[in-house]
Amino acid sequence: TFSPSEGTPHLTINHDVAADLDSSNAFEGPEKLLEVWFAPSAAALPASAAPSGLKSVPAETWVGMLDMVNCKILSVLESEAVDAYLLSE
Amino acid sequence: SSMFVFPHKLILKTCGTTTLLLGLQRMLHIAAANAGFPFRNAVSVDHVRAAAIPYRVFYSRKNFLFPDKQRGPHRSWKQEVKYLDDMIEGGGSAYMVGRMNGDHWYLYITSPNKTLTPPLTPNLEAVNGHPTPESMSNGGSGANSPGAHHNDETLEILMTDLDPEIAKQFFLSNASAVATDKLAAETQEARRKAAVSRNGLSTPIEEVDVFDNQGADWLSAKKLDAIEELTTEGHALGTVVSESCGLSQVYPTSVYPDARVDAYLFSPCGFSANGVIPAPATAHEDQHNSTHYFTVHVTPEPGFSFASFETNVPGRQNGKTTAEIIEHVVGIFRPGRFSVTVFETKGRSANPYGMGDEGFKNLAMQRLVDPVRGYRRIDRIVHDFEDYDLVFRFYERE
Repeated sequence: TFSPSEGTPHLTINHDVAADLDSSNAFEGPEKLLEVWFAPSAAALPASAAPSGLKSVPAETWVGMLDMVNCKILSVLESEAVDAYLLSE
Repeated sequence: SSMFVFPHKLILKTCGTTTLLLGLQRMLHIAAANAGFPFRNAVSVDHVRAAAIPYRVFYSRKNFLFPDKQRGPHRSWKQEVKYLDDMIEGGGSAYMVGRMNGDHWYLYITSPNKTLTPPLTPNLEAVNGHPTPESMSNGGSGANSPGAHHNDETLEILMTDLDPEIAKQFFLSNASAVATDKLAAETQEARRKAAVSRNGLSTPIEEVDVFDNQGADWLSAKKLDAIEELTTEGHALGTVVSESCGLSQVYPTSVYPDARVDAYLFSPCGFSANGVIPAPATAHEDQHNSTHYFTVHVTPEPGFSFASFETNVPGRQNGKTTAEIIEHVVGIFRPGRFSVTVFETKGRSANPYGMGDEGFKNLAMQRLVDPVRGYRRIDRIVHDFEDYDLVFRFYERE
C-alpha cells in the first residue's frame, strides 16, 4: 500500500467542471501572468493577517474572482506551503 | 490556466482570451476581507471597495499572436499598463524586452512597498511555514532588512512553432490511443502473471485464453469503467501525457520524492499541468521546508502552436541546473523559436552553495551565455532592477 508522506501534496478534482470542457475555440497560446505579493515572504505576514495568509481563503471564495477572469477551477493540489489550482481555458 | 496561492502572494497565469486583470480588484478585496491584509479605499473591510495594499506587483506576458481578439484591457499593452496604474497606488514601471518586430516580452513591475515591512521584533513562535529565527535570518524578510524578501528565482520558457509531430501528443485522440495501448500492455502483463501463478511457469502471452475466468475478471465492469476513465477523462489523460512526453521527468520523484503533478488534457486538444515540489530533505539548509512549483501550458494547433514552462524550483537544488532544465523542456516541445527569462533576487545564491561572491558572479555570467543545443541565440538582454536581475534570451532553431 502506498502511504504518502506528510509533505506529499493532496489532489482534489472538481468533476462538475472537468467532465465537459471544450477548448475548440482556443486560439491564443501566450498567457498573461500576474503575481501579487501582500508581504515580503510567508514568514513576514502582517499581524492582522490570518496565520496562513492567503492560504486560509477557501477555494469557493476564489470562484467569484475567477469568474471575472473567465476561468473555472478544474482541480486543486494542496500542500502545506502552496495550493496549486488548475484552471479551465 | 493556473493559480498558485502562497500565504503571502498569489500567482495567476491565464491563457487564451481570459480577462485576467479584471479579477485584480476582487483579488485585492479578498486579500483584505478574507485573509486580513491591510487595506485602503474604505473605512471598513466589509465595504466592497476595500482593497488590500500590495507589497509588490508583477505583470508580464509575451506579445499576443492575435491582439485584436483579446478582451478588456488586454487589447494593448498601453491599456493594460493604464489599468494597472489606476488600480495600484503609486503605480509601477512598464518595460518591453526584446525585438519590437519579433517575439518580444512585456513586464510591469512595482517597487516594494516599504510601509508593509514587518515590525522589528522577529516572531519566534513559528512552525510549519510561520516565522522561525532561522527563516528570519536566512533570506527572510527580517527585521534588519526592511523591504527584503526570501530568495526568489523564476524561470520561464515561452515556445512557439512547436514540432508538429511532437504537438500531436497534446491532442485527445492521440493521447487516448496512447492510454489504450498502455492499458492493453498492463492487462496483458497482468494476465501473464496470473498464468504464471496458475501454471507455476511462464506462459507465453498468446497462449493465455483471454476468455477464461481470469480474463473475464480483468474485463469486469469495474475494469471497463477504469478503461473508460483513463482513455477519456482529462486528468487521467493529462497524467498519461505527462509521462509519455517526458514532463514528469523534469523533476523526477527519484530526486523529489514528494513532488506531485496535476495535469489535464483538454478536448479536442490542449494541455495544462501544475507541479508542487517540496524540497528534498537532503537539499541545502537554505532550501529546507520550502516548496516550489512549476506550471506548463500547451496550445498544440498548427499555425499558432505555443507552449510555456515556468518554475521557481532553484536550479541545482540537488537536481538539474537551470541550463539542463531548459534543454530538457525544449527537447520535449522542439519549438522553432523560444524565449527564456530568468528573474531572480539580486545576489540570491551568493552563499547557499558555499562559494564566495566572486565565484557566484562567474557562475551567473556563465549562465548568461549558456548555449542550447540545436538552437542559435538571437538576443540576450539583461535588466538590472532595484532588487531583481532579469535575463532575457531568445533562440531560433538552427
